[in-house]
Amino acid sequence: MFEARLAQSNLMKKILDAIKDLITEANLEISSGGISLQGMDSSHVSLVALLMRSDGFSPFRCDRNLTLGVNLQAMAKLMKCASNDDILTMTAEDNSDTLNLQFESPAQDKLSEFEMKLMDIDSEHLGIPETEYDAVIRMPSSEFQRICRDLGAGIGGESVTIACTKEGVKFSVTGSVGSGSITLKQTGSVDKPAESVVINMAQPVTLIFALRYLNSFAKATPLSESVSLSMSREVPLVVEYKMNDTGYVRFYLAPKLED
Amino acid sequence: GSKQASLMSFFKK
Repeated sequence: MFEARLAQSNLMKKILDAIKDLITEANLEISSGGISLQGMDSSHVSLVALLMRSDGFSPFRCDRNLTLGVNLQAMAKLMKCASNDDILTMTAEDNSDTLNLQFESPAQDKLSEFEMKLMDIDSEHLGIPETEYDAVIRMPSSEFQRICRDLGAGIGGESVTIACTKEGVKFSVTGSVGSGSITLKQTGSVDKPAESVVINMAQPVTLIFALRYLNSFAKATPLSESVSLSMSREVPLVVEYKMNDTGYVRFYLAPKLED
Repeated sequence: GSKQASLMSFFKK
């Protein structure tokens, strides 16, 4: 038996909206630690890793580990039937082929119940090596979203070069109408961590990425006020949105390498 | 020019 009760349906809506365009279906892995998911996009360039720790739910019950194959687009549509502040309860029997979703209004005067069919999904679980990153940049998530949008829409760029030095982080593109760059300097004050740009750097690093993936990752912006970018030479970028202390959505993106 | 790498070349199955 699996049961997980989440105080705000809104969180699940935001998570599904953040990942459903990149991966349309995935296995939700349920264990005593919580709910996790890993999936690659169809072109094998990016990967989504989700963790919702059990302590983010009240209660959370998982008698034995379960793998629930879910069509994320369908689940996102179903979640739209919940009001943002509805209490979400997910339940599944041990050998069930359905996931039950229950939305309860805060005043407890409305209860919606849905049964979602599960599917068998062949998924390759990849081992992600532990990496010491050359640079970890933390910035407001809205700023990251804005930069990705402006460089894509404004310049028509396909590839973005991200160069990180102690002074700041520079995003550059060359596109159909010309070229451009946006540089963010490290902010002095750390009074407001969510509004700061903080660079932790062992050595300068420059990498090239497909901009459209970064724009897709930025759909997770509502999940967190800040985002971190972890970069090392010739390894995938990690873009992480933390959900308070209860979990994260991480996106991994393979770089473009010189021929 | 630059070429898009696959994640599979970094992460093991």
